[in-house]
Amino acid sequence: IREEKAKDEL
Amino acid sequence: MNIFRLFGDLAHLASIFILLHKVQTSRSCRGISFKTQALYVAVFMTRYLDLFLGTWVSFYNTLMKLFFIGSSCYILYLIRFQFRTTYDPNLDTFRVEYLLVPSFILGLIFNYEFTLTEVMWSFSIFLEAVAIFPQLFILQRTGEAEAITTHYIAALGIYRGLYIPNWIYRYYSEGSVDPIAVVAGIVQTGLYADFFYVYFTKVLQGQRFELPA
Repeated sequence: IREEKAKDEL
Repeated sequence: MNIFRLFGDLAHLASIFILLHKVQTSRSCRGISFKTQALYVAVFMTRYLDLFLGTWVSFYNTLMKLFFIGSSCYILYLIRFQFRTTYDPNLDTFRVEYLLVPSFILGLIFNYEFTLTEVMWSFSIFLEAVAIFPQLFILQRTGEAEAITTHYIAALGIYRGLYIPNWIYRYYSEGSVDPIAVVAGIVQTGLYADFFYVYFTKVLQGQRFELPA
């Protein structure tokens, strides 16, 4: 699963 | 959020405003690739599916996502309807299936979870990396471009370029790496290398953007 932290990137 | 991310996103915003400004002041979309713009709509629609699934990151994040979807659709409208007579489809002949199909296959192979949203997210990352091709193809075919069109492409390249120091910064500050985004992002930035060479040596010296014969 993609790291939660990286999900803020556009 | 770090300074590279922030300025990267601002460069992305700037690129869209430059493009809108070009089309609206010249009342023409000459030299702009409808195909590249349509690919960006596909990129944003598939990447920001989470908007519609109730995932909340931040106000900034949601606002930017809505802006990118809205503005890219608006640009398509401008080219297809409002200024359609200034669009030359005979110049915009890059075959987008060469970009869509491989990006989709890569998305199926490389993803963090085999779910619809994650596969679409990966697909959007790969597609964004190559979505500029039809636009660069027009540049290549015509051999020259209006300065404002080159500023648009330069702002897009700067946006992607700034994401690289952002990832390096995040690696050291948070210990996190997103290999799919990083690899695709490096490839994407690399695609701008030739363009930037001409942009820096000509356009920023006040000369016309002209490719060497």
